[in-house]
Amino acid sequence: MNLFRLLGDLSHLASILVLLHKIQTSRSCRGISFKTQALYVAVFVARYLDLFWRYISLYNSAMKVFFIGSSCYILYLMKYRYRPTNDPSIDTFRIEYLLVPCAILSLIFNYNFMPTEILWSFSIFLESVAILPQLFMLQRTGEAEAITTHYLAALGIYRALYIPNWIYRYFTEGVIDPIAVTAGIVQTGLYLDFFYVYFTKVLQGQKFELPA
Amino acid sequence: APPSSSHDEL
Repeated sequence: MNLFRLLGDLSHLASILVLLHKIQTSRSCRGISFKTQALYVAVFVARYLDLFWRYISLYNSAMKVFFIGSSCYILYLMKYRYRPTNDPSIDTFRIEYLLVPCAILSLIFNYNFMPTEILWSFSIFLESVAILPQLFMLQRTGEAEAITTHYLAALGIYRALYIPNWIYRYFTEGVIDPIAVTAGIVQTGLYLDFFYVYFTKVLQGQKFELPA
Repeated sequence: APPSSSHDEL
């Protein structure tokens, strides 16, 4: 564990708390992509079920339980409690275009051709693109509530911080994980446009609006 | 063990 990874994980944790706060206080999931949230459930279940056979630390297990639990809870909120505020007609990204390529990539690129390792690779690839339905929805509506952009910023910062973590681990432990690093760089890259608008507009007190 | 360091990451 190093500071980059810890801050990254805390940013990830914060992003989910911000999202829950947004949904609970506004009693609405407007502006949130159900598809992205469903993909995160798939990511967490595929990767974190290893907590049943691989113990790393109490911190690691507790975070895994939290991420699986909170992501399922968010789906429940969107699908049941605040269902009327969820508008599927603007959440139109075709997720099979993500699921199928990720499944194929995980069969080719993995560290061992066994179900648990293929699932691990699949979750890494899927996580890197799971935000696309959300970004696509943002692009379509052209604007977002400030709190939704804080959620996205925290989520993006989480992955961005994993990059210095890998650089640090390369120099201190001599290890490099090509699958995680490649997917992580792609994932962070997807946020660059969003970050630009977030830092130049939202943090300056302006509304999040995309140029037409 | 798989030759991956990231299995201890979240």
